[in-house]
Amino acid sequence: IQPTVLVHGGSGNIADIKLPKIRLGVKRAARIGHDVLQRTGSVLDAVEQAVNSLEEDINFNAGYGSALTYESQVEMDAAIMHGAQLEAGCVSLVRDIIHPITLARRIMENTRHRYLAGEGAMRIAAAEGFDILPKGALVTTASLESLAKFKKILNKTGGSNSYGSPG
Amino acid sequence: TVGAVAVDACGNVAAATSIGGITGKLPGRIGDSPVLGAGTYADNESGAVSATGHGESIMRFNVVSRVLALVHHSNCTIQQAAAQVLGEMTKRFNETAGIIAIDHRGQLGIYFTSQRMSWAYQRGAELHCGVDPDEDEFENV
Repeated sequence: IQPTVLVHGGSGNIADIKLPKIRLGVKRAARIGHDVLQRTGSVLDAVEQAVNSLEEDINFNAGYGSALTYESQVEMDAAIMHGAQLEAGCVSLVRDIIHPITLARRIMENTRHRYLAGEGAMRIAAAEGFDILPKGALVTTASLESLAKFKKILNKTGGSNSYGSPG
Repeated sequence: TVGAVAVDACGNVAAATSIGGITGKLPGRIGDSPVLGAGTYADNESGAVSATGHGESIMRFNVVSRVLALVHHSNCTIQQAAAQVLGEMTKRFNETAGIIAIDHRGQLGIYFTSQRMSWAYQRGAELHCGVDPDEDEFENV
């Protein structure tokens, strides 16, 4: 088997104007993941680092650049899993950290649980030394514009569209 | 949503998925991404999958579990399994999704029922990338 790292950056109606940066981002993530796999031999390191790269990229809906709640907040979810022993870590309702996937891995490796959400997940982030960013640090101009557009459509349709475009 | 799957030379697989959610979601909403078997799963006996798209539908249809079950229990390739399950999901819920997958033999699955899905993979010195259906841009790195 030839070692391989495959990534995605989300599905939906991706605007033509965004394509060059989107292509660049997924190619960079695949290369980073592959380099890590070659260097460490760890598939878990490979997928974590590939996703870290996309979480840092403003052009993707994860980490910095995440979609916003109706109240303009960032709430992120992530999961990571290794196929050998079916080990897994999951987080939900995570705020103010740039790498939820790394927090999911720490929960898998350093706690007695496999899925933590909200305050409990954030306590682990603090205990594990994650950089807790100031409130609103992950909110981008593009995500605010998307939310404003969504609210405008919601007002026009009288609430028939309950959510914005999927991730 | 962003995600990654990987396989090493011994057939070990892993999957990771991370998401900010849906624009305008209610506080506390959780989609498919962190739910094992819905948006993320990895098992050396079948493969690794990460999903993207309409989270409520992916979760209700248990998309990733269904894909890996088809690979494990039938002669489906992972690409055929992906196409079948996502086709069924879109038919049942009238919502779209996409997945990336690697089976335990290193075969790839890249399929989406949405208009577009960005993906890329590196295998050896080959770097492949696509966004539109049937697109496969290739370069040597």
